[in-house]
Amino acid sequence: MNIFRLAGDMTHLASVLVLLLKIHTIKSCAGVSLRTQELYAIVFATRYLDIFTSFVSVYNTFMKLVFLGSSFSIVWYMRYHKAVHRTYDREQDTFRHWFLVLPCLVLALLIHEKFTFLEVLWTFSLYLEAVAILPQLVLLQRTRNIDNLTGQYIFLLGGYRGLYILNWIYRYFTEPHFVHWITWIAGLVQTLLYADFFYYYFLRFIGGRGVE
Amino acid sequence: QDQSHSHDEL
Repeated sequence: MNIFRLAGDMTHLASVLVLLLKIHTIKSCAGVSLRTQELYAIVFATRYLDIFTSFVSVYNTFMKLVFLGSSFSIVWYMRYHKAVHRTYDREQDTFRHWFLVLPCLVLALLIHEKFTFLEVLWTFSLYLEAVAILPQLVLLQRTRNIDNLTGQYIFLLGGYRGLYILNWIYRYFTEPHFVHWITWIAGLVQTLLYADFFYYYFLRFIGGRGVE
Repeated sequence: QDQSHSHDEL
C-alpha cells in the first residue's frame, strides 16, 4: 500500500459516501444516472468475486464489502424507494448502457492476463468501469446544471482512478516485475473520459458557482 | 497462488 493508492481508495470511498448522503438525506437522485450506477454494481460484482477465495487484508475485504454494499443499495434506492425514484430523471437517462457490457465481455475474452473464469470477469470489470461513467456524463450534458453534491460525486469518482495511475507509476518504479498493461490502459482511458468534466468543474469551481 | 495474479488492489 502506498499513499497514492490509499488516497485513491479514500477518494473512491468519499464519492460513494457523497452519493449515499445525497440520496439518503435529501431523498433525491436528481442529475444522477441510474444506468451508471447499474454498471458500477456489475463492475464490483464481477471484480470482487474473489472476496471469498483470496484474502488479501482486512482493509481489502472491508472496502470490497463497502463498495459492493453501497453500489447495490444506490441502485435499489433509485429503482424502488418511492421518494427517491420520483426524483429520477428517466426521460433524460437513456444511454444504451447494455451496449457497453457485451463489447467489454468480448474484449475481456480476447485480451486478459490469464484465461480463467475469475480473471476474465476481473478483466471485464476493468473494461466496464472504464466506460461506466458515460451514461452519467451524457445525462450531465442534457441536464446542463447540476447540484454541487452530484458534481462533487463525479469529481471524486474521476479523481480516484487518476490517483491509482500515480500508484501504478510508484509501484512500477519500486516493485520489480510490476507490469499490468491492461489495468494501466483501462485506468488511463477511464480518467481521460473525465477530462472534459474536470475542465468545466474547475472553471465553475474557481468561479464559485454550481457546475453547469 | 502465484503472486502476479492475485489482485491486491481494489
